[in-house]
Amino acid sequence: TVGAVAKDKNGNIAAATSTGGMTNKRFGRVGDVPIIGAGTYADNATCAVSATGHGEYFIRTVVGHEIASLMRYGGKTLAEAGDEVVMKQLVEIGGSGGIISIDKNGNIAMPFNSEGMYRGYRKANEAAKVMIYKDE
Amino acid sequence: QVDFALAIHGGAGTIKKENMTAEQDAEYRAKLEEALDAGYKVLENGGEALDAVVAAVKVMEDSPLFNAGKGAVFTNEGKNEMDAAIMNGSDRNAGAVAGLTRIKNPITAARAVMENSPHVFMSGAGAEQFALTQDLEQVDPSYFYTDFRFQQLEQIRETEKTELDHSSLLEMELKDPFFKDRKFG
Repeated sequence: TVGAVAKDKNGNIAAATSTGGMTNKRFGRVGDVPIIGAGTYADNATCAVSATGHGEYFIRTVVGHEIASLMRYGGKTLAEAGDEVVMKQLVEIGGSGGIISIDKNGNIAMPFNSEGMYRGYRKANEAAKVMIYKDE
Repeated sequence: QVDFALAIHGGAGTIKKENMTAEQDAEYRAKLEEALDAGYKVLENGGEALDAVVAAVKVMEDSPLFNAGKGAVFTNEGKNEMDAAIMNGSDRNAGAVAGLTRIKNPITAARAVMENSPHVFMSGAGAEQFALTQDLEQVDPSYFYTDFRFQQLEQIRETEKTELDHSSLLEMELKDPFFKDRKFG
């Protein structure tokens, strides 16, 4: 699953996600679709999120919206909210994967609870940073 | 406050340094950087976040390295069925599609649902029918085929034919990170 989140010069944020789902899927199963609110979410007031991993767990945790809600109502930072959802809530129910996220100030958080995640970011006037493994 | 920025992902899972060759590692990093550059260029020139995320995702959809667009995994029926979603933070408008087989860049179909329809989510034949009216680039379904992904499907199909003991299951998981996910298929 691939995805991107961005903040532009006008302060708007957006999220996009695209996937082939899981190998061998059947029965019209749509568990890996980046459902709005779960795998893909954006709201200028809080954050933009794109997720990758075991989709059905991300749906059950409503990952994107949950992160935004923790920021909106719980006063958490982007990093705190992402950690709470990806490293705690998802793990508790056995969900594996990660997210990339950005807030209205251009802060970026990319927590994941799997062995690795293909990921990267680039901020204005900075070089791109690309990472794959957990220890990067 | 950062003037503009973007982040991308290309999938998560049992990705370990010891399972990657130096060439594979370099190939992934180069493609991720290309995707970042595509989005960055949009933002640097004053473009919208929405255009930046689409530009970045399209680079990865066009690469067989990732499970999206070309290089997507196969369904049990041996097809590539793709899903995509997009959301705009300024007005919380959103669009999503599921089960596309002929649109080269599924993310553009999700955006078309968001911008050119009164709906949020379309799936299957209807989604494809809508996408085909949107002047989006179409391809033959064979465009999405990659041998690596098809072999993954064959491996899983084969294991379903036989009753496996614990050791052979473990062996499969070690050989192929996607095998671990078979129950989700």
